[in-house]
Amino acid sequence: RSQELVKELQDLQVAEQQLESLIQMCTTQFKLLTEDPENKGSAYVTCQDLRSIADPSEQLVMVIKAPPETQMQVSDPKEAFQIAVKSTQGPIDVFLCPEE
Amino acid sequence: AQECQNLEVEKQQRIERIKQKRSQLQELLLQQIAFKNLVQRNQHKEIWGPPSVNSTIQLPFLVINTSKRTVIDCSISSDKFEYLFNFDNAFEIHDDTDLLKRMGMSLGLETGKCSSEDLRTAKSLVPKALENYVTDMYTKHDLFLESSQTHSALDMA
Amino acid sequence: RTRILVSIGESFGTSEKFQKINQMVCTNDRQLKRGAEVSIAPKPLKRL
Repeated sequence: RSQELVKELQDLQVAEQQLESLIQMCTTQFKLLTEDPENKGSAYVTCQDLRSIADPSEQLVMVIKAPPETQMQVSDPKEAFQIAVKSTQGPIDVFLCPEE
Repeated sequence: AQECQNLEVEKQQRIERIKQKRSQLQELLLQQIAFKNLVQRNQHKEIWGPPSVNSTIQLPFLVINTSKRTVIDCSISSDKFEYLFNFDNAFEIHDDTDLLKRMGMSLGLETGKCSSEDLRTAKSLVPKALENYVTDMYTKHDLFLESSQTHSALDMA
Repeated sequence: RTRILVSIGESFGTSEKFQKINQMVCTNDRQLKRGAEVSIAPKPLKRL
């Protein structure tokens, strides 16, 4: 039984390493994809897209565009519904999705 | 017996880690499929001309939605580096990935509502080496349906 | 105050964190608003 388990563990170790390298490859590939100038220009959603998901007659939809490494702090909801957003690399843009 | 027991524990831990890594990889694939689909859709639309000014939101972004009756008290620093929002009602926060999935950009793979046609499209958007992970997502929902089937740990891995 | 900290501004990868936050906020909304005040929970976003 012990030899069987050692063999299984080796196979699982190979499977885990394979997954790790695939994750690494995918992450790198995705970064290149999002930074490719050709894609960058067309990587947007429209206000119409947002309205198709959030019913604008009942919902207020606030959009936050923040530079990388911006910190968002959400207070413990038991005490207050509070969100603090703090950037170190540039101004943060916040706007409401227009109703129509 | 003790050694076997330790090996069993180690095996379960390894299987758990492999499951987590699989879902992390599948999440990355969903993001990639959703992103490429969005770009293709927009480039296709742009043939008829660019979108109207101020009607687009460039990725990445976040969305906070709340009831229209919510009062939001907002303080902003002069350099716009800091914002503080106080709501008097509950809110929800969603990131762009979540919105793209809701817009159907991930072809319903994560909800099991993907047609075989969409599955072909999804597989064409990822590297060949990863196609079977996309197929897995598609069949995974079938697997849950056939929950009676017992898969050996290695199969699952 | 305890706070939940999320790094934003990167492309993708934070969905899970927000799902947890949304769950916490909505559950606490009901507790906070017990009694007189009406709790107005956000309407869940649609899935096309």
